[in-house]
Amino acid sequence: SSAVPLSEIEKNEEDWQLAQTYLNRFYKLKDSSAGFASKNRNYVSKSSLSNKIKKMQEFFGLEITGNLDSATMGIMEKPRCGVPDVAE
Amino acid sequence: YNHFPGTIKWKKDKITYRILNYTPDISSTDVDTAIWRALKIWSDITPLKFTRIFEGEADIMISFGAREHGDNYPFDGANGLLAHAFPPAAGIGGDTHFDEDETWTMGSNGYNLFLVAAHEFGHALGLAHSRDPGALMFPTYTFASVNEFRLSQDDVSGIQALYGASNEIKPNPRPQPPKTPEKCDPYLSFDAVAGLRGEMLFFKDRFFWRRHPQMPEAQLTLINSFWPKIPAKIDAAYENFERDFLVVIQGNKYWAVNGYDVMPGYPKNIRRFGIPSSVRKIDAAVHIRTTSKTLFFAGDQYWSFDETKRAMDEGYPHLITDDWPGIPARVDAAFEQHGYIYFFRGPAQFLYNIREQRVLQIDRINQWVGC
Repeated sequence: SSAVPLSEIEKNEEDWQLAQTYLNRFYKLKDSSAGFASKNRNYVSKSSLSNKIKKMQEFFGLEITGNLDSATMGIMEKPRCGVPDVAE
Repeated sequence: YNHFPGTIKWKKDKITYRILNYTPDISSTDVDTAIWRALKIWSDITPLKFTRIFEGEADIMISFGAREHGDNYPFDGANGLLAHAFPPAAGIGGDTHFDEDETWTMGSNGYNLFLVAAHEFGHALGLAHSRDPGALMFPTYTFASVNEFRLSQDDVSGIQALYGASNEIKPNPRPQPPKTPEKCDPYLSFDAVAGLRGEMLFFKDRFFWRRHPQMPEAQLTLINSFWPKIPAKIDAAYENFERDFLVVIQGNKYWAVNGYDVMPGYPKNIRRFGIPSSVRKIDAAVHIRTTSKTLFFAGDQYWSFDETKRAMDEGYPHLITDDWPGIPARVDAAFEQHGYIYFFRGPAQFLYNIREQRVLQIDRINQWVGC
């Protein structure tokens, strides 16, 4: 097996960062369940992230995979309005 | 469309607005005009009346700011977040903020202030984001010609659900707002169909469905959201495999698209293919890999262009019905796959076997877009 090139790891890391910021801003990412305790204020469980990705994919009529596929990243990178899609 | 939780709306029809500051990107007169026009699209179709004030607290306070600008919802520099607005309420309710780090424009070379303001004022009046990709209230920005701009039916239905229709008698009734195509519409027809690097694209009005072979669902997107530099609506399209680009045709012009980019030097005139100037519109185009021929259909005729020789084949045009038994006299769209040509006419598709030279099957077209 060959090591994943550093640039790809960084790219993935970048995508996840962008996704977390995006989902936090527009899909209420932070898990508000009372028992949710985490050392790192920004820690978000993978399943919570995947659920929010599904919510976003459903909103935009994308294939609902819960993964950061290219179509999903493509939407996240588009210029847009700052109002949340899932309104509080 | 969506409203905010609690269906928040203004409890009055007379709403004031005040422009607190300006962007250096465009003249203050242009900003005034863009704001006025952006409010007018909503007042034209509801009983709402907007009045500008120049001091004191207005319902809709409009300002340009960058990064943290006083409401605890910071902007993020150029691109990304463009603006935001607060739902109807006293105080900050209705207020609308534009990110000063963007390049604001009255045209298309930057973010068009009218289009963004019209969207944000939808929020300031009580509309949340819509899932309809053809709606103004869709979350992402897509440039559209300001002079041809019209609210979609989704936007009109959403705002009139809050405030009702305009109570003014209009001398000349407004044309019907544009509707977003429905994948299960039994009368659906396609404007154009083409493959692109393994995916299928089905064009209809300002939109296209993008479908990946392994995916049952097809994603509906505005054409200009993907390709801002081609026309909002096209007549025909085909994939040029040899040169790995998509050709889209509108009127007597064509564009070559490589991925997201329109290739330099386009649009070109379809005369270059040898199509006579009497042809004003191409209905369908299809590239056949095995013969390296591209067929152009217009009215009840078609032409055959040899991509290898880069020249029109002799003796064309032919009548469609002469060479394609079982295919209607006119077609809307066509594409080739694995030795078959799929012809589309209205709600029907005709599966044509090139080698056997006959139609094998006739189906409804909705299945291609997930219905």
